[in-house]
Amino acid sequence: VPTLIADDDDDPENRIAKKMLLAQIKANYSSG
Amino acid sequence: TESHILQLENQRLFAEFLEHCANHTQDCPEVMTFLRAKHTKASPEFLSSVEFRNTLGRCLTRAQSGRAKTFVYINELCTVLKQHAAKKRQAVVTLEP
Repeated sequence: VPTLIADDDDDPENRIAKKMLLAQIKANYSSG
Repeated sequence: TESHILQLENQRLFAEFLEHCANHTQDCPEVMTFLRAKHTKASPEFLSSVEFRNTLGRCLTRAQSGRAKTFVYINELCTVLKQHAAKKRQAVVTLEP
């Protein structure tokens, strides 16, 4: 039986914030 | 001076925030690099302000109280730092009368 470990990705708001940050980083990297 | 004390206090809080978040962002360390870069580019006035201390203190307290929203607080701090980025120096041309 797999053990469920609560991590940061379990929180929807946190998941969105993570995606936003990674998108900004990618955009910065692409532009310069 | 008061500004200098605030600056040191904010540096300490920011270092504590970085240390805390580093443990929860091991799957994407570039986020911490991004946050550090935003901090470096922020205006010195803002970095030694009460506003920054309050924002930093709030984010740190919340981040330490539960790790489920680490990226939310990092994103919040990045947004605030971006809003207070130091203005690029503009070339000023002085014309002789």
